[in-house]
Amino acid sequence: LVPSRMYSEPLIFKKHEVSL
Amino acid sequence: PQYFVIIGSKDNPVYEAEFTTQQGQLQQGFPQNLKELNPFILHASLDIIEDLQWKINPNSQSGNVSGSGGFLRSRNVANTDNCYLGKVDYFYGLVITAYLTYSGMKLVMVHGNLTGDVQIDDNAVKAFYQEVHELYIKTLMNPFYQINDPITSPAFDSRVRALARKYLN
Amino acid sequence: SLRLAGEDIWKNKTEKVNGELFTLMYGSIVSQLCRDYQRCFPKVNDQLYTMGYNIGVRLIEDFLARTALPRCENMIRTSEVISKCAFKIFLNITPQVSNWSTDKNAFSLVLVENPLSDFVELPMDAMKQLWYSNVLCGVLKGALEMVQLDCDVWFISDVLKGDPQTEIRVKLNRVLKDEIPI
Repeated sequence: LVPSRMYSEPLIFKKHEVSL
Repeated sequence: PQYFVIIGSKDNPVYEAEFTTQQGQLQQGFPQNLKELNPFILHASLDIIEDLQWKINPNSQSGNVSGSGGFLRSRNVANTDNCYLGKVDYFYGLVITAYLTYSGMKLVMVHGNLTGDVQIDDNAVKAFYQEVHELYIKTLMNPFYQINDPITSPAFDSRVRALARKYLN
Repeated sequence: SLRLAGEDIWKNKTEKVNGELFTLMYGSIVSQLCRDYQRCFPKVNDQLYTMGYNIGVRLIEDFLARTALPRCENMIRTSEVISKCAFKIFLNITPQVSNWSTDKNAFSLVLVENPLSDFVELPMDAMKQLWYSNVLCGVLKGALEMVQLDCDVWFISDVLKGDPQTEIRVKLNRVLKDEIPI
C-alpha cells in the first residue's frame, strides 16, 4: 500500500495560484 | 462506544466504523445483539434527518431535536456552522446525532453507554463531525473518487478513528 | 538573475487563477481519459503526452513573449531557464535540476511540489502504469522542439506511485536546423 499524502495536506490554508 | 456511518445521497453506506471505549485493559464495544441492530437504528433516523434537512423554518419545535434546527436556517441566521443537527433521535437509551454536508451526505452516529444514560458533549461531537467533513472533502478532491463510492482508504479510516479517540473518548 | 526575472514576471506580469480550479480540471481530464480508454493506462499516458505536446508548441510563444530571453548557449542554461523561469511563470513552482549526464546533454527535474497532483490518490491498478502528470513531459517536448531542441522527456519517478520524489528526465537528442523553404 502506498501511504496516502492527501489527508495530511491542509485544505484551507493551502494557497496556490497558477498562471491563467 | 459509537457506531458512525457516512450515508450517501442514495441512502447507501459510504463509510462505517465502530469506535470502542477503553474500560481498564479492555476495549468495550456494543454488545453483539446491539451491534447488529445499529444499521437499522440509523436507518430509522434517516426520515427525521431528511425532514430537518429540508426544513426552512429555523425555529423548529418538533420531535426530539436539540441544537439549532433546520439545515436551511442560514437564510435567516448569520452563523455558518449549521451542518450539525445535534441529537435527532433516541432508541432505548441510545442517542443518534447527525451532521449534514452541503452536498447532502449524512454523517450519523449512534452513541451508546454501557453503564447508564448517554451524555453527549455537543461541542466535542460537533468538532468530530467537522473534522471528518474536512477529510471527506479531501476524499472528494481525488479525481478518481466518484461521489457515493465507498471510502475504502486505510488512511481515511485511521484518521477518522484517531479523531474519534481525540473527541469522543 | 533568471530566478529574479522569473519571480518578477510571476508577481507583476502574470494573471493568476486559483490553483484548485486547475488541479480539479486536470484531474477530471485524467479520470475521464481513464474511463474513455477503459483503464488502458499506456494509452492514457500517450494521450496526455500528445495533449501536452500540443500545448507546448504554443506555450513557448507566450513564454518567449513574456521573458524575451535570448537563445540558450547550452543545455545547462536551458535547464535553468526551464526550472527558474518557465515552471515559475506558469505553475509557480521551481523544480530542482540534478543528475546531469557526463556529456551534459541530459538532466533531471525534481518536482518538490506538483500542483497537478494535489489531493490525488491513484487507484491500485493505475499505480504501476499511469504517469499522472505526463502532460508536463509533452509540454516540455513540444516547447523545446519549437526552439530547435529535439529532446526526449519522460518520467523517472512519481510520489503518487510511492516513489520518494517526482522526477522528469530531459535528454537532448540533437539540435534541429531550420529547413530553408524551397
